[in-house]
Amino acid sequence: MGKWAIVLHGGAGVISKSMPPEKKEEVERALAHCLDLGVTALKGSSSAMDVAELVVRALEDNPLFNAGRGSVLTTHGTIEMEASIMNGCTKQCGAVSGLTTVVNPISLARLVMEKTPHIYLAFAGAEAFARQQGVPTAETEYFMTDKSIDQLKAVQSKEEASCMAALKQETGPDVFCGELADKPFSGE
Amino acid sequence: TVGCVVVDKLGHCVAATSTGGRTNKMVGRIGDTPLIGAGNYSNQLCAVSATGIGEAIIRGMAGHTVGALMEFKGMSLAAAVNEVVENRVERGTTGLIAVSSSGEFAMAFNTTGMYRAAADEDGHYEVAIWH
Repeated sequence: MGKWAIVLHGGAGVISKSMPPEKKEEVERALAHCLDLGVTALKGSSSAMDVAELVVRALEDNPLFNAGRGSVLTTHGTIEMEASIMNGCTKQCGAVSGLTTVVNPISLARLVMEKTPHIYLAFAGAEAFARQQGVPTAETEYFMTDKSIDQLKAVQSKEEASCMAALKQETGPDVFCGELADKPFSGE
Repeated sequence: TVGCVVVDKLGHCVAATSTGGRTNKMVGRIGDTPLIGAGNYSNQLCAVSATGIGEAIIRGMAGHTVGALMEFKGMSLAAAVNEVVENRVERGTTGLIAVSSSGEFAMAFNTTGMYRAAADEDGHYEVAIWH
């Protein structure tokens, strides 16, 4: 028998070291909770596949992280989620994109892997497959948070300011405000 | 983005990744994590999940490259992950977590921080944000 190991992440980017202590503790508690779920399952001899899905579902359910509940918003203020899962032994894999109502996208990705001859379903087709499989769904409000709404407003106001500044500098007719808004990366 | 990589007692590796994407992304944009081989990949040697700017992770084919460096160059998991994060993707764009079939794990990022946690059978237990 080999040794088990588990690692999880909840996003990367520009994370300020001046984060309030209570916020830092809240994030660390959430990460530890999800890790503990996985460790307990591994000690109970659950398979790697079951443990990976279990832990990502817990991360998706936590609004602190950018997936599932707490997902960030598109330019139109809508939700579009993605997920994927891959088994190294069999090279079986499944992926979904453009989900708007599925509570746990990672579980739908696993269903794509296990229940279809395909690897990747997206947008209307993925949503239809979710209905067919009877996975839990929710209205948009479930996924949106005050934080995600504020983030979108902040980015879009910055985009407008950047675009106006570029136009004032006469950078030419090809100024694309979307590109300007793309920088700098502030993380997830 | 969130993700989890696991190796169980049988040495089976699995990678799982899920995301809401990026704030203010264009409607219809695909490509943070669900592209198998880029932000999510696993083979008989390792499992890898990425977070950060999806476009950079796709250009670097980050997940598959970790597996390929191990398979074809004989690199250790840690060396392969560091090679990808330091040299195969743009700075400030990527975080990677990975496990190997023999129970090693690695976490690396070229951003200022990555929310992360890890544990193994030897009793290692870690929750961290910055370097």
